[in-house]
Amino acid sequence: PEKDDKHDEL
Amino acid sequence: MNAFRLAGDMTHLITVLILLLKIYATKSCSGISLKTQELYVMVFVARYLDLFTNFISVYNSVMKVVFVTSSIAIVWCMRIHPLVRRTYDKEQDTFRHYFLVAGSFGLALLFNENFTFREVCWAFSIYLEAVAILPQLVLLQRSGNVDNLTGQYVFFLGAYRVFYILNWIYRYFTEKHFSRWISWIAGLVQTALYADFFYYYFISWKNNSKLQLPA
Repeated sequence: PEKDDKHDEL
Repeated sequence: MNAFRLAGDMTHLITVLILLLKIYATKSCSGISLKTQELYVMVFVARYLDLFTNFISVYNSVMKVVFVTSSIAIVWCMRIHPLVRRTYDKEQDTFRHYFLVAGSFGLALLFNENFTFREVCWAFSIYLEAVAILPQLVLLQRSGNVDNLTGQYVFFLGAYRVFYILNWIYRYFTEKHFSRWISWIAGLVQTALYADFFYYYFISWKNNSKLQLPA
């Protein structure tokens, strides 16, 4: 499963 | 991390440095809307709640700390610092920004990715950021002429959002599960708010004249 990149932005 | 995203973050950092420079160098905050700065503190606090729980990268954590501390420092200067607070255009900066807070929070309760505390706060911060510039734009229109540091501040704030939209377009085409519909809509609304400012900024730059916003 894809890494939980939730809200990896600023 | 793609070039658009990095350019967006650097541009955003520049806007904070411009304000800090203006306040530190001139010991004045005339032309700056305290309300917009207070909204930005709320945006960063609500969005960076996961600072200690969800480590993404050193860069990400460092930038979050920089944005939160600098936005608080600016509000502190404008409210507390004895020299700076005297130069605040209190009677001009009258936008009722608490309506923006209430509206954004209401929207976040209705439209969010998951109905969890963190997601609602995140959506709230995205919606609030989209409208946070309004008190500043109203103040600029009221005070008519815009001193160039404040003009550059708003210009770079708009540019940072344009870079983020390019970043989302890039990620949409390069990543399979990329869908940030909340950011998309709020980001487009936010950039649209700058459109007229960009227009007058370009005209003043072209005619090499002082930036005049129609009252």
